[in-house]
Amino acid sequence: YQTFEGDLKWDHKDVTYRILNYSPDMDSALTDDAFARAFKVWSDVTPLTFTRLFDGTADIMISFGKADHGDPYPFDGKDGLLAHAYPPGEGVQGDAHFDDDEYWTLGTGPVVKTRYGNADGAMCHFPFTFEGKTYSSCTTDGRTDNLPWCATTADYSKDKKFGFCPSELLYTFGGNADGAPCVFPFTFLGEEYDSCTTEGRRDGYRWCATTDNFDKDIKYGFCPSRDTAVIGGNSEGEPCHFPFVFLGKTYDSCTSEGRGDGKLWCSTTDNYDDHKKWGFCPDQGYSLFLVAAHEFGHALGLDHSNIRDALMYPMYSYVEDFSLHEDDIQGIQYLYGPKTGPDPKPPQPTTVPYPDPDITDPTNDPRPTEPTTTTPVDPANDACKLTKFDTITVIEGELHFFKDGHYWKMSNRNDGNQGPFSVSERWPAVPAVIDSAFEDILTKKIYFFSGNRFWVYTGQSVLGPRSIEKLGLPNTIQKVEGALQRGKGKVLLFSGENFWRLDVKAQTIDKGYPKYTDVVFGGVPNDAHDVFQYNGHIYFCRDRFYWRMNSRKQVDRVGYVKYDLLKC
Amino acid sequence: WSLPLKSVFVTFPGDIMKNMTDGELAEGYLKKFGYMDTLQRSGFQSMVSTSKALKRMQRQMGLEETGELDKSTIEAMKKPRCGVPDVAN
Repeated sequence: YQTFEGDLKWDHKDVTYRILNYSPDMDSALTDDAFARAFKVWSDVTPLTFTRLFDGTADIMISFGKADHGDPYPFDGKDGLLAHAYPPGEGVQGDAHFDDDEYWTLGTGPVVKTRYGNADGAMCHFPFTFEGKTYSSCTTDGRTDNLPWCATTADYSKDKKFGFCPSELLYTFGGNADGAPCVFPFTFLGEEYDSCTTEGRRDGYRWCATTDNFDKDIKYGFCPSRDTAVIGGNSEGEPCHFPFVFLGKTYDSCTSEGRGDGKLWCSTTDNYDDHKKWGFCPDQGYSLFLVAAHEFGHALGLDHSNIRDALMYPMYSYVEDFSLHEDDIQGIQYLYGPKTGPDPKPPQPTTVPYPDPDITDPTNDPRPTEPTTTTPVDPANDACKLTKFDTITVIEGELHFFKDGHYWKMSNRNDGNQGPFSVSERWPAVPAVIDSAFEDILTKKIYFFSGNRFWVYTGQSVLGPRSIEKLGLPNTIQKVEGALQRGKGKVLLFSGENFWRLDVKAQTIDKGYPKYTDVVFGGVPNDAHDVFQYNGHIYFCRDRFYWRMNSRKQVDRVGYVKYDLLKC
Repeated sequence: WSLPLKSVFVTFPGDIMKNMTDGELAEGYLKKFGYMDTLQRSGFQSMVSTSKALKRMQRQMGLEETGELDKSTIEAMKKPRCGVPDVAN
């Protein structure tokens, strides 16, 4: 995945959106639903919520437009560019635009929602039979009012379930006439019109007057596209006229003749050669849900991914049973953290199993900023008598627990912990109190951090102490409290409520850091004194507890360090 | 067998998608999606930058990185997609 330069993202979780206009291709209720489902794709995996506004300015303003639609990035007619969106921010930032020269569906052909009739707004069922004839589109057969209708089951004669199809004779959308149907003929600028027109508009949308005189009443609405209407071309919204003549030949169905791109088209009059009126024939169309989910990913801060199956891959491909790819989830949770369920509550101990000096007298174990002589740990003491360690990390595949110049090891092989061992015997240059440590996966070098200094061991040889500012960390950091390997050559370094990403090879901190721990790793304490990676999970430790996070950045366990990790 | 009908290509009024050559299509695509900067380059330089830009696009799309305008690359450029550039700019 990629995020935009500077990890642009919303600085609030309750994001708002507003639908500014609709496409004539789909009933507005279907469009509303497609957008709501597209937002749910992202709210299902993040703490974000999406609230629809019906006026004023929302974070994400959604609109349809054609060709030059008012921003510096014009669309390009049918196919090609489908939509675009801007990363989070003020003004046009965060907005999403959809190319209305496309044929918007749910990805598998016409979605025709009926109105009135006796099917409660059910979708047309294509094909359906009526009086022995099979229909694969709406029809006016059987009616004298020229209103297109369809059956909502396969057999009208048997079920008698029907509804009316989108038609400007039935309703309009948008405009200022509250959805009233067109009135034909109507007068506009002194001219009479018998059908919807794009006259008077630059955006190519078809409209009509809802009274017989627009000049007088100024009442209008936009015309819904009929399911048989052509797309694009120069006759948007008109139905094909079959048969039609093209280059002297007669055609009874759509054809790709005359085009180099193989797209199916038809004439909307009986003779193309004479009238040159044409459009593309309805095809599977593009899923408004899928394209919107992709564009909303941009509006939330995700750039394109190079994972072919990811939603944020630049190219469109229809998917029947959609689910977010891991890459998309990692990307969006990198920005906003995972969906936070109830905050994990560490188990409250009913009795204190051991005399626990740490919680009785905080002065008992002040965290020295500079390494000092350590309070002796009786080597006979096993690790189970301690509640808090200086640091925990994996070295050579084994968990290491460090405390005051000693360390214990937990191998996967057996249940017991081994130790204590003396730190100074194995790593003589390193002070007794270690704030954090990690073994670089690629080079096997071991980094130790104490206060604002660090040491790097390669086998027995050591480099250090050096100031952590050498790595690009700010001098305001008291100590590095945790280290997480993130793939090859990157390590996250935690301190307080923040973390930085270290490029180990370049020995410097990546741009765009620090980030807040609780934003990216939602659900864990943001004052953890230790963070480490173990067996594919991330552990955040505070006092005697740990919060375990899985690869999807969900906290899947809270427990005791000594029982679950040290196996006491 | 009758000779295959020679297809006649017609320019349809209002058809935004002009019949472009593959080279024009590719250059427009690489610029539009941020693989190639829009300032004009001359001759040899232009070829190098186009080849490099093609390789970057082929990598982004999971295609074989030939640096050539091969068939699969042209097909990918004709596929419907999002208008947001692939290379942050």
